[in-house]
Amino acid sequence: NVAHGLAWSFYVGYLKLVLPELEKQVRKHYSETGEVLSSVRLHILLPLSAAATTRLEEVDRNVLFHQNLPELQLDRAGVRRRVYKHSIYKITDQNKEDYYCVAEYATPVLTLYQMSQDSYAGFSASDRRQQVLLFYTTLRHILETSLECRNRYRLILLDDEQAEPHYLSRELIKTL
Amino acid sequence: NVAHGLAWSFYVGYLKLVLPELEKQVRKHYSETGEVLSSVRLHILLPLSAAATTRLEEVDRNVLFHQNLPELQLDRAGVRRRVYKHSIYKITDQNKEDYYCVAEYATPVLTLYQMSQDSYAGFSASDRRQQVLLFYTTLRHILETSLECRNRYRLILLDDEQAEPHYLSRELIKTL
Ligand SMILES: Nc1nc(=O)c2ncn([C@@H]3O[C@@H]4COP(=O)(O)O[C@H]5[C@@H](O)[C@H](n6cnc7c(N)ncnc76)O[C@@H]5COP(=O)(O)O[C@@H]3[C@@H]4O)c2[nH]1
Repeated sequence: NVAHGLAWSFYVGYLKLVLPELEKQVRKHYSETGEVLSSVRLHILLPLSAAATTRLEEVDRNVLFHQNLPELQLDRAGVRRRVYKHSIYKITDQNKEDYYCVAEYATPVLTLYQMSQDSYAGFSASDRRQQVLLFYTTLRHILETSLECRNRYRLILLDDEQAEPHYLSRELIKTL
Repeated sequence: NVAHGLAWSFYVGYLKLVLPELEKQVRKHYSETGEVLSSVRLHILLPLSAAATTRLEEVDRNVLFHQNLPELQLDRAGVRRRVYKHSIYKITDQNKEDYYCVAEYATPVLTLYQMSQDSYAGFSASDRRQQVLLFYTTLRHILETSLECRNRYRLILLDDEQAEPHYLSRELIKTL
């Protein structure tokens, strides 16, 4: 089951490393810019369609890239000073109020999407939706029992297949 | 099957993106430093034990970190200017001859290692070796049919469980 391994990989190879450092990067950002974020959590977006776009603006114009947080550099598996970073987005609601938060798609969902496109992978579009759900439930269980990650994230499952133009900003604001 | 998804993730999320750019980074490195590498391929190390150490020196003192190649920056899944880079290692043989090449462990192998350590994953040490082999064979098949990756890598399976102190430098030099 592809999604099971991808959820574990996302946890041990990424969230377990970056989430404990997130608050420090947000504080560093504040001391460099004076900007306060609406939340110190990483907002992890999981679209049911697995269509993780390159930039969040492509999905909702009320979600605009603001700036990147300071980088984290780690030596990993032979790569010296591998870089980990997150992007801050400005979210605008219907009353033109602005909120700033750290958000990104769960990268492994992009793997599911691209596997369903490559005929060699033997992975259909209907397998894909089921695997996104399995990824979500597996990841949620792992994170709930993880001391390193506790209270440092929001897992946002997005039913984006019949969605109206501002569903992303609306879903993000709900969690802030 | 965990390894199957990890091999696809490693290909669509990494090798397919970085291998087409590798030769350009090696040429940029040459124009900045005058240094010529013994190979323009990415040497991807797969230890059967799944023990992908942080730095290659930890395994063999004849493999020393030299410098990183120039970085590649890409917008991916909501993260702006995500950084991809590789490390150049200096390999010394028994005749004290030096070779320079780009090498790293296949990071997903670390996921297999850490899953076998986390009781919640339900993944034993013997599952792990079998999964490393499955990762290797799946990845080899994907890469053999990939136009983007053709001739730009070396996949090096390492039987590191009973290995002598300089097996890593020896295996790398064999491929150069
Ligand atoms: N958003 C985000 N930012 C990151 O910096 C990052 N780094 C990893 N991940 C995701 O976490 C999980 C575990 O990562 P791992 O390193 O074991 O496997 C990685 C790793 O083996 C390789 N890879 C990706 N980016 C790099 C990189 N910069 N350097 C070396 N290897 C890399 O290709 C695999 C798949 O990468 P992604 O498909 O981007 O998603 C990964 C994966 O789902 C990230 N996700």
